[in-house]
Amino acid sequence: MNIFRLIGDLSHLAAIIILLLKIWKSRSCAGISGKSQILFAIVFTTRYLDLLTSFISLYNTCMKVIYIGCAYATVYLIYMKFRATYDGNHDSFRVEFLVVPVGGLAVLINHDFSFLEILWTFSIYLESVAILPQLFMISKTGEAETITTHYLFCLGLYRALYLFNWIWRFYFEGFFDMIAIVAGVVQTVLYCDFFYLYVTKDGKGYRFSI
Amino acid sequence: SLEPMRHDEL
Repeated sequence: MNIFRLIGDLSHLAAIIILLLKIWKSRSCAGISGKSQILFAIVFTTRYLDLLTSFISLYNTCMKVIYIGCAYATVYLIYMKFRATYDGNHDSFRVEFLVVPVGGLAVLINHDFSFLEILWTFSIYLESVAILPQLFMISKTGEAETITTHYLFCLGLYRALYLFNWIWRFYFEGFFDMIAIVAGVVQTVLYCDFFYLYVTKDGKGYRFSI
Repeated sequence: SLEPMRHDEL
């Protein structure tokens, strides 16, 4: 564990909780892409199957359980409890265009052709693009609430910090995972445009264009 | 080894 990892994990946790609280407090999921949240739930589910096979630490287990729990809670709030506020018309990204190629890539490019390994690889690839429906939705409506931009900022920060974590681990622990690194770079790049807007608009709600 | 990163990172 290094400082980049720890702050990255906490930033990720903050993003997840910000989104849950935003929906819960406002009793509305307007402006939130349910599709992105379903993708994240799939990401956590397929990656954390190792909860059943290997124990790393209490920290590791707790965080994984919290991530999975929050992901499903978010999906529940969007599609069940507050579904009347869900803006399905604007959440029109075709997720099959992500899931199918990502699934194919996971089968083709992985470290080991085994069931759990392919699911892990799939989750890594899928996470790198899971935010696209959300970014697409914002670009379509042309606006995002301030709290939604904080959510995206924390999520992007988590990814950027993981890149530093991997540089750290390469130098001090001598290992690296090319699949995770390439996917992580792709994911971070997707946030660059957003980061720029977030910083220049001082985190205020903004009009967004591609 | 690649293993540690697999299960350790979130």
